[in-house]
Amino acid sequence: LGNVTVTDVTANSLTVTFREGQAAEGFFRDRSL
Amino acid sequence: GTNEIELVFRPHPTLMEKDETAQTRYIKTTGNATVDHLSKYLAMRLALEELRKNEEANPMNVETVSEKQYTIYIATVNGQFTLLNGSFSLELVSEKYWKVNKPMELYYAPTKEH
Repeated sequence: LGNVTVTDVTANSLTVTFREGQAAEGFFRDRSL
Repeated sequence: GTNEIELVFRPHPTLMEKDETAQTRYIKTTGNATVDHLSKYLAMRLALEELRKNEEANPMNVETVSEKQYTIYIATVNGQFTLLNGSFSLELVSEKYWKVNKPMELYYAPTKEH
C-alpha cells in the first residue's frame, strides 16, 4: 500500500512516515518468538 | 521516541456510520508520531483512496486534509472510549493506556464539528 509521509500538524514540525499493510499476519512482528 | 509502533486502527463502533469507509487498518510508524499525525494520515489515506476509485473526486481534497477531520480514541475499561489528546506521541499513549506487548488498538471517528 506504500508509505505516506505526514507533516505540518498543529504545533509540531516533525515529519513522520506511516506504512500500511493489508493484513496483520506477516506485517506485524511475530511476538510468539 | 523513534521505536517502531504497530497499530490496529479501527472505525469507532458507534460513532462511525456503517457505510463510511470503515475498514480495519494495519499500520506501522515511529513512536514519536503524535495522535495528530495519525489523524492527518487517516484523512490523507481516505482522500487518496477516494481519488483512486472516483475519477471525479477533487485532487485538492488530498492537499487540504487536516488532523482536525478525525478524532482518535482508545478503548479503556468497561467498554468506554477515551479521546486522545492530539499532541500525545503514540509512544506515550502506549505507555499510558496500552501497556501490553501487542499491536496497539486505536479507534477513529469523524470529529463532531466536521
